[in-house]
Amino acid sequence: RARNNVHDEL
Amino acid sequence: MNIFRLVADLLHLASIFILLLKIQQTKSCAGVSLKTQALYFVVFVTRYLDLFTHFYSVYNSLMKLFFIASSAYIVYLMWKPYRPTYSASTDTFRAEFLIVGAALLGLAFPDSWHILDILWSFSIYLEAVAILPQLFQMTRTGEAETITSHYVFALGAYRALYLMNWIYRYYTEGYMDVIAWVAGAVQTILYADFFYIYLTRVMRGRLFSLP
Repeated sequence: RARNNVHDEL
Repeated sequence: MNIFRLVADLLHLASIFILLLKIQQTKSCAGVSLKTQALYFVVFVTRYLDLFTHFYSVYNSLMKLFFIASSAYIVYLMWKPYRPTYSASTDTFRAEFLIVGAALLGLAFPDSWHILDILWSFSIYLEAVAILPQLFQMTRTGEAETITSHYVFALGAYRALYLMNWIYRYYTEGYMDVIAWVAGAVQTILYADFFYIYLTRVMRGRLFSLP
């Protein structure tokens, strides 16, 4: 993953 | 996906269509804050850079593309073809303070030190306050066209539903996102006054006008 945290919300 | 989030996203979409309808029907962007619209464009561009790094779902990607494209289009409409109708003299909130403040917060409290997460955090903080120029403009003029107040109401309702979505997700998935929660709560609180005036006046068929 490119980022630590995945933000699945808009 | 849950019902709160889905309806919230759809209200967000609806708010944009309401705004485009207002501009097209009245052939004017009077009473619409260009600063707020430009801030939303910055919010979407800085938040949705993960379009290039992450794939969540077709729904997610299409919504992101729509929000970026529609906010760019609205800024374009206000900047070029409808420029003569823009009420610049009442759109005087100092938006640069909001950008600087959100940038400082993003650097002080980023989601992580990855560049995309810093930009994501910045966009969350900026979105929380991006409506302020619009609310300020409505306060300054003392009233707004009914359709403009529908637009702001749809946006506020979208935010309120996101709060319910987070409560639901916390209990069903153990989902936590403190940055989004705090910024989202602040954002929703900013609409409190507006909601009150909207519900007591506009819903009764009167113009949005301050008491």
